[in-house]
Amino acid sequence: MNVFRLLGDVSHLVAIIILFLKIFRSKSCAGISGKSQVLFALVFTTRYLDLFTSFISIYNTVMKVVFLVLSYATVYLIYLRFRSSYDSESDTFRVEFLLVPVAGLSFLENYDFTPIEILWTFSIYLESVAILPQLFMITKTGEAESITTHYLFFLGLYRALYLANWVWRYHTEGFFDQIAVVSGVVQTIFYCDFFYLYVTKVLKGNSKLTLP
Amino acid sequence: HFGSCPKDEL
Repeated sequence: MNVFRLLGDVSHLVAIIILFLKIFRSKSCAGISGKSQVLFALVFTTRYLDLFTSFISIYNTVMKVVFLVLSYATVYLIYLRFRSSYDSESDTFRVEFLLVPVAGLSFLENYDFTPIEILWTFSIYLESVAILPQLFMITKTGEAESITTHYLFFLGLYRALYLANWVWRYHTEGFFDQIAVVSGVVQTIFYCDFFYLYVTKVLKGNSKLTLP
Repeated sequence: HFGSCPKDEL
């Protein structure tokens, strides 16, 4: 565990909590892509199956359980509890265009042809693109509430910090996880355009992110 | 090493 990894995990947790509290407190999921949230729940489910097969640390187990619970709780808020506020007409990204190639690729390029490894690989690939329905929705409506942009900022920052963690681990431990690193780079690239808008617009005091 | 098993990252 190094500082980049720890800050990355904290950033990831902050992002998920921001989103959950935003929906819970405002009793509305307006502007949030339910599809992205379902994909993230699927990411955690397929990645954390090792909760049943290997114990790494208390920290690892607790974080995995927290991520799983919060991701399903968020999906529950969007599709059941506050369903009437869900903007399904703007959430029109075709997720099968992500799921099919990601599933195919995880069968082709993995560390071991076993169910748990393939599902882990699937989760890594899927995570890198899971935010696309949300970004697509913002592009479509042309705006996002600032709280939603804070969520996206921390979610993007998390993987960027993991990149620093992988550079650190490569130099200190010789650790190199090719699948995670390549996917992590792809994932971070998707956020770059958003990071630029976040810094130039939201942090300058605009109450909303409006696209030019 | 290449790859990671068991996975210690989240």
